[in-house]
Amino acid sequence: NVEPRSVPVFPWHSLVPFLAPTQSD
Amino acid sequence: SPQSSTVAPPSLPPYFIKGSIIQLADGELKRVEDLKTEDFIQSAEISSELKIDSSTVERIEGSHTSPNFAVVQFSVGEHRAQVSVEVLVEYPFFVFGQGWSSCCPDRTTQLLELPCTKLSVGDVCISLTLKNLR
Repeated sequence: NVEPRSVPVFPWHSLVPFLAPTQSD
Repeated sequence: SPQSSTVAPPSLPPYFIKGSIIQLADGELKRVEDLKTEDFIQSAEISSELKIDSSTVERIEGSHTSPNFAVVQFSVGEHRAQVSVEVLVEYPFFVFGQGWSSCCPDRTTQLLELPCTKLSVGDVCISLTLKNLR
């Protein structure tokens, strides 16, 4: 029996650029 | 106005290749080319740390570093903070209501097989910021 190769699964947030604006409070 | 600059990694991440499996916040699995605007919005709603922000493309110009790179200037969030990002011309961004878009969609399709449209000034891209934890 050959086990199927595991396919990588990526979290949704890795596809979105993290643009954190500088905030002044 | 505050301005920050980010440089993307020199190679494209593997998850942009057509057929890549993406897990949404509710556990559902989708192929990267099948993602819709609602998938990002719903995932962010579930997330305790991340929220979706609108980033409007204000300017796109060639990079001084290399012809393979472009500098995209965004206006981020309600405070319209200016953020510049240096990316490979084929790097895809997700545009609200439209889908994957890059500075050079032909190259994106050629390298990643990811269906892609041309990123233009005025496009509103999905980006993330941290939720205010109070």
